[in-house]
Amino acid sequence: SSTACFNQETLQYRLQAVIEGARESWTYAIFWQSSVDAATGASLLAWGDGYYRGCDDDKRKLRGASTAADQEHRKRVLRELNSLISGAPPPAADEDAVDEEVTDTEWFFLVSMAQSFVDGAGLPGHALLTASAAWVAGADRLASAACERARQAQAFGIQTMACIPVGGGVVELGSTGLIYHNAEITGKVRALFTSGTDAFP
Amino acid sequence: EGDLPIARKKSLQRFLEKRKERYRSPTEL
Repeated sequence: SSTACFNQETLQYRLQAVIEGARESWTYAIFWQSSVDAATGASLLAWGDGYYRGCDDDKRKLRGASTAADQEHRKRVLRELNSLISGAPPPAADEDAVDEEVTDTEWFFLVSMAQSFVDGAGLPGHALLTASAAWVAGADRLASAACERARQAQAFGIQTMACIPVGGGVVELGSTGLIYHNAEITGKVRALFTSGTDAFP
Repeated sequence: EGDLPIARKKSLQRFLEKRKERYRSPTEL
């Protein structure tokens, strides 16, 4: 696959270029990397890389729909992840390094790292299977989608989700705003992700 | 959990670092 040529750094540049160069305000971009399970032969999409931009009203909508218990849980997970990355023991809750509340979209992006899609499951899997972009705009449409990930996205404040198949995987874009399908962004994603070499940038 | 795949670990590290920067910046408050 051409994506075998993408290393982590060029993936990050590509995702960043999509988000920062877009006319629309996208909250995040994720590259789901395609592979085949050697044991079962099943097609698998798993986390390749992601770029989180956040949304302009992150600060105003810190809590979103989350409860105090949700926040406590999210902060504890972030403390543990910080510790895992740094190698230092996690700080006690009262000397918290993660004192800012974890927004719904931050949390959705974070839990995405642990997700995968088998044999065309989910919106990313569907896009890969059909080799065409899947675009869902509107909270109501996401909430009623036949896809757990789309419903989860809506529950965490995402209003628009687009999945665009590219060489070796699928690029997923999410926004807290309402963005209708446009060919410009899908074309841009395809161009950025099918150049197929590590010459980028 | 102690053995994250490298792609996830790098993504996670980047996300956590950027998050710290984002919330540290007084101009964004």
